[in-house]
Amino acid sequence: CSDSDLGPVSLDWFEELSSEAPP
Amino acid sequence: TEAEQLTPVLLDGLREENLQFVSKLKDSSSSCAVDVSSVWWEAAGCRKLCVVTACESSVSLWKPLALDHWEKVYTWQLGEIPVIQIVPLPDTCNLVCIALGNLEIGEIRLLLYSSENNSFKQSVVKTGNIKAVLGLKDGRLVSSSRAMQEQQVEIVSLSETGRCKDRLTLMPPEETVLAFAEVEGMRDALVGTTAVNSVAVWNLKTGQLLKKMHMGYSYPASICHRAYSDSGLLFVVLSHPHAKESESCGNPAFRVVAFNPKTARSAGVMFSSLPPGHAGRYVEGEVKDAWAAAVLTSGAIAVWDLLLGCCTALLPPGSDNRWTLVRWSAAGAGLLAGRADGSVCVYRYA
Repeated sequence: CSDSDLGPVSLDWFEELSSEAPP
Repeated sequence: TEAEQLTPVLLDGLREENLQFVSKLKDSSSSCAVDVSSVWWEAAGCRKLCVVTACESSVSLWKPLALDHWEKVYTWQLGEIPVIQIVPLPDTCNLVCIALGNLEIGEIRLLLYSSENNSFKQSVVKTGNIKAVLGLKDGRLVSSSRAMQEQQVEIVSLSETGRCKDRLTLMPPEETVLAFAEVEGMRDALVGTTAVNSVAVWNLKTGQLLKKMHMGYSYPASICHRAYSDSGLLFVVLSHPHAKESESCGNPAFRVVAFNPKTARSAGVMFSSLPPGHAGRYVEGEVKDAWAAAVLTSGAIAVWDLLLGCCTALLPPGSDNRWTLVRWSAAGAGLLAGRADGSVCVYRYA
């Protein structure tokens, strides 16, 4: 799923960012 | 003339009045209202939605009586540090949280009733140079504070008796956090707006700072009021005390901005401005669900429907007694409108 201005979106953004961010 | 002042004006295009006057309470001993809020309060097995009024040196609890009358239940005297604001704690009962200080918050205190010794009491939750504080669901309180160059962002969990059960430090951004908003429907997500116009996103369970997204300088000093996630985007409702007036959107009081947390890109979704012919800029206000209300520089109160994107009600200022405060009630569609003389009018919005 993507939006031309906002870039590709993810429904699981919170979980994905939590797994990527430093603890 | 007072009846006229209490009656909303009908805006063009609206067929019916959607803000109805219900009742008025006035503290005869107070003339310095700084904040108003509502709180669930249980006494003798009966839980009622009460009103809390604050002036600089005291906070009063009012319970509803029949025929739209109000009775003062208790007044907490607070000593030398002035009250700055009431901090609503969603989903709690018999707890009032207040912020005290000079210019900025120096202390957060809980006001409560102790059944153990059958008395009203107060307890200090936090002290320091506190920049922002917000009550969260499940009896939690988040605050940002500064000590030297270090910023601390902390969550305190409160028990029903007002004790601090737990404290968790969140990873702070470099810049000062000026406001917080829970992300609705996501218990562990929190957003905050910062002094350099960024939106920060935290994981409340782990304390991680997940993302910082800049929103440009067209609307400086933006304050977040509400946030929700939908279709992979994070929608944030912001107020804009310093927004520039433009022909297309007038003086926007509130704005809904969509952020993509994965890319940190953003786009404006909707403006909430006054209808043409009405003057005034945003002074202070509050958002609940899709309803936004603000006191304007003209001394009027305006209400917007954020789904429709339009102003739906306007309370005009009195000739010698302007509106200074507006808060949504903790339950239902109640609106609390306060004046500097300490009087509070309760309206029903439908």
